Amino acid sequence: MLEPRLVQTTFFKNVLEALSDLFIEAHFEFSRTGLELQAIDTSRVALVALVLRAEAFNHYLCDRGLSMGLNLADMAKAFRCANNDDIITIKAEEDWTDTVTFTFESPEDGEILEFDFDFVGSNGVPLEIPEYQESEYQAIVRMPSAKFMRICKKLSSFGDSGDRDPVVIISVYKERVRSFARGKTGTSTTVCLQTQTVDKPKEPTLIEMKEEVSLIFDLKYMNSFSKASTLSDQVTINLSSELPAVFECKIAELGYIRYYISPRKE
Amino acid sequence: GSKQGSIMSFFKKV
Repeated sequence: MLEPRLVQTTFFKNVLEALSDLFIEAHFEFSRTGLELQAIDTSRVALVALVLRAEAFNHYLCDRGLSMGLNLADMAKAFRCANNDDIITIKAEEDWTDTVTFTFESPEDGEILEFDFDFVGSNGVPLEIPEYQESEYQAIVRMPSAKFMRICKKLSSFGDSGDRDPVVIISVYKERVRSFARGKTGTSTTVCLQTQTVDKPKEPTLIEMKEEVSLIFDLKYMNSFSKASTLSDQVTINLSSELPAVFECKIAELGYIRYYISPRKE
Repeated sequence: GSKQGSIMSFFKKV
């Protein structure tokens, strides 16, 4: 019996809500060292990688590795039924049948919820992902996740051009980052400057630029990442015209969630 | 688990 046990229901609720908009299936790997999740979206433009070390969980027990592809929408629905302080136990039989059982136990209510999920294909993941080198990127922007969420919200409210997927153009130049979206009847632009760390030492916006860069992304990827970014105070955006962009939020030194996104060519 | 290739080859294919 393989049986990871953990107490991070709220965290997983948020992760699954953010990911299930964009990614249908994900590959989950529980091991002694923690959890690794990877998923690719159906248009194969974005890859999400979540790493959460065992120490990130209040309670984490995993004697043997367990890896499987699961449907994210089904999981999000199951987690919506769970209480925030539930203890989650994940069980798969050793003979490797094709289902896994998630049990949510509410110590307070004395209630146990059980969901069986069939294994599904995981759409080409997991992939080998080497640690990325910041030096390879033309520009790196760090800002509070709340600020990033506000920008995405503004762009979304204006960026619906009707007949095609809305896009955003992110440009870094002269120590400022500009986000631009075109809607049916106008455009929306947000410019962020590097902020004085003395004024707001806890919420700096930092822009490191080696050279100017301007890239086009589908807005839906920004929106999904901005939901996931609630897991952390700060986001880091690595931009290059040669490499997939990396949108990252670190989870309190205990892991990270990263979106690798191919910019649009046009 | 066994990996199904590298992220760079995935993005090159796209």
